[in-house]
Amino acid sequence: TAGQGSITSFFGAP
Amino acid sequence: MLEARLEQANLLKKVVDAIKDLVQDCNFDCNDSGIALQAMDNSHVALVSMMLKSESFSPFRCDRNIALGINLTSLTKVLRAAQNEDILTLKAEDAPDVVNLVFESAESDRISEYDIKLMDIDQEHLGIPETEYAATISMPSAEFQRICRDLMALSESVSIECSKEGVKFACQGDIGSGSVTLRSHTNVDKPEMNVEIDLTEPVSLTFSLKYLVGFCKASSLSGQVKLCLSNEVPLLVEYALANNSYLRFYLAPKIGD
Repeated sequence: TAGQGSITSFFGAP
Repeated sequence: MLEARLEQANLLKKVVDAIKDLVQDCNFDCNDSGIALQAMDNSHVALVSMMLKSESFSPFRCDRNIALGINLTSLTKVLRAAQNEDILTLKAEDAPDVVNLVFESAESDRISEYDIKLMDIDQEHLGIPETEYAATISMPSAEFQRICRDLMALSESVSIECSKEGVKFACQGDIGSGSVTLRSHTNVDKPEMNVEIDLTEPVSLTFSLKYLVGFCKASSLSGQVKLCLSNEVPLLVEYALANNSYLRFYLAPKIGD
């Protein structure tokens, strides 16, 4: 089954 | 100091109601452009981004940047004391220990006043990159809510496929499978019923329905919802509010198969 991605792997520190 | 007066308490009640199950303790960042909030859920799968522009308040005054660290369960308890149509004023000093909320009934001479103790919240602020999304879908928010609820009865996740044929929400579960396909649609008499699909390239992504159903608690804030998708980036679910204010949710896609 598909795993759940994490927001922090797409949006980093500004 | 901060002084922000909302014509109707309803707006803040609905916003807090829509996000309180996703995030618990948040900083309300106040500056002269308005009141903003950004917070991730505990599992870092979803991110809430709210912006209430200064134009949404009348009057609005904020001389310097103030972060109001508020527990949303506490805020909900206090907002329950406000009638939907009450005028709501938020007040805070420059280095506040509390935020002050005043509810005024337009119809009677009743004035309620509450203070909520503030928290020191060390929240990491994420940079959200400007994204040219491959597909942008505007649709009735009630329709999106219904699709998510219906499909969640069958499965924990939904694939959203957008092509020139339309947008297809599909799921597979133990008892079977289901899908809902929408095509662009214009209703001249009721523009809130419009479905608009703006596509630059086909997209297919899978998301957790539990989160999408949670986002749909914001449906009463706006007749339309906007879904923005690109392959392999988080989905943006946006509820536009008056005066360019907004409530946005970002949801990380499911990865691999």
